[in-house]
Amino acid sequence: RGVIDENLYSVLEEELLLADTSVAVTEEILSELRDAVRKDKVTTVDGIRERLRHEIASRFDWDRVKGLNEPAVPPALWLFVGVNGVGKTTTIGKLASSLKSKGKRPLLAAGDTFRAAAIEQLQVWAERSGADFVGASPGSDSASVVFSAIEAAKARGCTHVLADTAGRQHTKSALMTELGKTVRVAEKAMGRAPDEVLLVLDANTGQNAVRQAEEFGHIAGVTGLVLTKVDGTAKGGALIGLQRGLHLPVKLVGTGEGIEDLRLFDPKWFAERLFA
Amino acid sequence: RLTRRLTGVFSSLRRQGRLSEDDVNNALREVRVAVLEADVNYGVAKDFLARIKEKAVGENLFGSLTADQTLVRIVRDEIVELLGEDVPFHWAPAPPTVVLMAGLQGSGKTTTCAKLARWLVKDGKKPMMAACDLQRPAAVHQLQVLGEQVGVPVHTGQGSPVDVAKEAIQRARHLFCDVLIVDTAGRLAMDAELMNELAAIEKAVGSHERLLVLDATIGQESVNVAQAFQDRLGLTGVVITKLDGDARGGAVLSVRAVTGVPVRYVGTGEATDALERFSSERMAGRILG
Ligand SMILES: Nc1nc2c(ncn2[C@@H]2O[C@H](COP(=O)(O)OP(=O)(O)OP(=O)(O)O)[C@@H](O)[C@H]2O)c(=O)[nH]1
Ligand SMILES: Nc1nc2c(ncn2[C@@H]2O[C@H](COP(=O)(O)OP(=O)(O)OP(=O)(O)O)[C@@H](O)[C@H]2O)c(=O)[nH]1
Ligand SMILES: [Mg+2]
Ligand SMILES: [Mg+2]
Repeated sequence: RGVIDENLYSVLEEELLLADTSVAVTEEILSELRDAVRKDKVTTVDGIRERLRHEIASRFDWDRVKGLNEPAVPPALWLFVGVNGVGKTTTIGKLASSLKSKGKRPLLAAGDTFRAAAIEQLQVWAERSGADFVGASPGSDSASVVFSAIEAAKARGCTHVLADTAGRQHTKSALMTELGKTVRVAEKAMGRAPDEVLLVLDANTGQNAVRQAEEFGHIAGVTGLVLTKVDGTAKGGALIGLQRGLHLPVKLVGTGEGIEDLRLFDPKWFAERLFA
Repeated sequence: RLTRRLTGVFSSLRRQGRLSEDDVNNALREVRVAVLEADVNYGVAKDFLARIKEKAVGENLFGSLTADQTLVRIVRDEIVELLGEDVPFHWAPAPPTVVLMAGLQGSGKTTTCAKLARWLVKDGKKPMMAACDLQRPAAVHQLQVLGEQVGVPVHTGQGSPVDVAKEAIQRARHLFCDVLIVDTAGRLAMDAELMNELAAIEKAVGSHERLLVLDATIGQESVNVAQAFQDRLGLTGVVITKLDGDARGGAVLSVRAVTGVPVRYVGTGEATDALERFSSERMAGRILG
């Protein structure tokens, strides 16, 4: 214990890789760590580990000051996108509850017009959170639902529109095109870009997280990330690689299936948890 | 993609006409990167690489001018061998055969229940589904809608998931159904209480197939997750879903290597006909990229 040698760096490499950090990002992090350790003459194992956590947290640093984007003119439009099953609908329910507790008046838009019982699922969250709700019948046009929801929000004086969309694989070009259309229709209704386009990522995801961020970023103009299911054992290390390449701040973290299980992202928490 | 990587590594060696141990180690490093990028578990990758090196030496890769092709073949064959043979459906000696669907939140269990039900209908069988997820909002409704879509009855009920499961098996026997497919709530592998509930549901109905439904995008935790479900339930198979995305699916290799549980089916889309039998050849190609 306390011996600084190559063994330590191979232990750190293993921990990073086991946390779903990519091979390339792991090499990058460890090479920067060696430089920092040499330059600052860090001489203990604890010191090196502390330095490593700091290095990882600092990659996210600029996120900490950001909550979700609030526009000058309400209602805010926050759109939720991502692949199948990551937690979009549940996150909207939690966020609606949080907004209500702050005296806001959120409206949930049932933009998933495709999946079995998707509208009903969001409706339950609207009831649980006390939020307004706009939905149509299954099979109707998703973009139209979001449009109607925005109009309804303006008419009712709602403060926030939280728009759900159907899960989709970024490999399906027709579905990605549909998503692009929903964003454009929303833009027209708002007279500006959505205040947030949040890509929801499941913490269990490995290297595919990068692909998801690239493709959804490109089509939907993603402004931020939500990391869900961190109450499990997965560390979400794939996120580290996203920071440098794509500038996608992590805004929210899902910590369970209950209505209260949503927090703001904290880089220090993320870095510590990575090595827990 | 592995082929491309190795061609790069070996192109300089072709000029020299022979391979040194260093050259082979560089090539193995490329294999390691490819396998880790495919989400194969770190520990599994380590053992895997050791076996590959052994085979490479055994096949005298050092003397070969087509070493890159040989190495790719060795890696591919090793993956196929690890992934194993096709396992036929475990029919019960007397109906109904009970299939229990389990897994993490959002992995695709409910959809897979309907896909399997549709498959069985096409095979001339008479399945029933049991809606034992009483936790997720509108989960029962979701299974009912899917049941209508595939023309399969869905048993819903009051009480606990165990109560509903018990009622369902009675009803399935009463209606002479061939198969009862039990949908359960997503749960964390580390949630002892919910893992106990799963075991209780299994005990209440007596299952013949216990399938772990795993999202193809899962990363390093695939091993811990699969091991926990294996320990608590004793799995008969894995269903890997969302392979219509571009996740490489290395979790399949990890789970098979560590738990020995075979992959039985593959989910290839959201529609109820998007279920295929597992093919180790196709999976090997996908993992290699
Ligand atoms: N443990 C845990 N489960 C979560 C979390 N967020 C969502 N879930 C669960 O994940 C499952 C999927 O959540 P959904 O909200 O339906 O996901 P989705 O992205 O809307 O799914 P699709 O619309 O089908 O693409 C549900 O069982 C949720 O309860 C989280 O932070 N922790
Ligand atoms: N693209 C694709 N989507 C799938 C596949 N299997 C399931 N899905 C989708 O994944 C999402 C989650 O599926 P569910 O069946 O609700 O998953 P679940 O495991 O029952 O979720 P919980 O009950 O919340 O744990 C839905 O949007 C499904 O349509 C698949 O093979 N490919
Ligand atoms: Mg949803
Ligand atoms: Mg389900």
